[in-house]
Amino acid sequence: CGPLPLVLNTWPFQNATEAAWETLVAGGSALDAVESGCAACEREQCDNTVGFGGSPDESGETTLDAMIMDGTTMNVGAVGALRRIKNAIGVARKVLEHTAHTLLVGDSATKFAKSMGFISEDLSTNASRALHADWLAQNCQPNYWRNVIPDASKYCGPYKPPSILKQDRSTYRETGNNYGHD
Amino acid sequence: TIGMVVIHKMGYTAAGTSTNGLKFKIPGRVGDSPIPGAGAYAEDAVGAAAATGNGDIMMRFLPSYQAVEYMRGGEDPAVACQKVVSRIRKYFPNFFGAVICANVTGSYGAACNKLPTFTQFRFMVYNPLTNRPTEEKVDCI
Repeated sequence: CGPLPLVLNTWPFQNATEAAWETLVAGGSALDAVESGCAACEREQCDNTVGFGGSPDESGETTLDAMIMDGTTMNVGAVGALRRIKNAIGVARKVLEHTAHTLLVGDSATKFAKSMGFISEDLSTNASRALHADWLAQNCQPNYWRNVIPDASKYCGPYKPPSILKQDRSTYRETGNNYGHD
Repeated sequence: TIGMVVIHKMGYTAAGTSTNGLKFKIPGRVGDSPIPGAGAYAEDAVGAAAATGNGDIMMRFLPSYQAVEYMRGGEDPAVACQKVVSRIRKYFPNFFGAVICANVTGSYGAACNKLPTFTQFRFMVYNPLTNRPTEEKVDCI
């Protein structure tokens, strides 16, 4: 057994841990603490894997995913592929508190966020634009296309499935190798 | 990706994640992070867990839900995390991923899948004993 309360988070994102703890000390709930801890990382762009200005998609856009779960009520709020809103965990909290839904995605999640008072803004930065430009210059490697033409391990798209005649009979089996990570 | 688990002093639990996903993903791709039971899961009767790694693979195994179920069955948080990693590794030996687990008594643990380039997983802990945010490391299995 360990003493309570307890804050635990992945990776050495110390400021997130601190922010969550301070929220608890100030009388906040466990949910408030998770929200403030994750929001700290969104603001600080932890490791460039959280928040704006990181992980541009093939079109160069940064989109965000977040969820928050209340272990007392088993209520959840989540956003997927959220566009143009920086505080993804804040929007997830609004989904939990102001809807009967669990997960909102894409442009519609952005519309919901704006209705909740969040500001719509560009999530790209010079760093993410440079990262994307380099990727394009390297023939769009790595990418996550399989079984397409042109050969995705050599060329950029646009891609399409090989013609039916030539289609490889065996179903493609992912190995899980050389994956990036969320 | 940040995955976070909080156990309140009254035993209330919460968990959450936030991420900008996978570099150069196909537009529209969503990973494990926002999926309840994959990116994070919490239940006051047991505890909570959160996961990080390559979400396209991990989400298929609902790692944080599974970790909570192992803890419900009496497993220690560290063992619950290890069992989840082992389940995924059976099908995808080279997956990149880690899981953090905590139960409502305040015990916690973590586990990760050992790769040539990933042998230790670093995570943060804060409780009345540590008295400040403390980094811990776990050797990957």
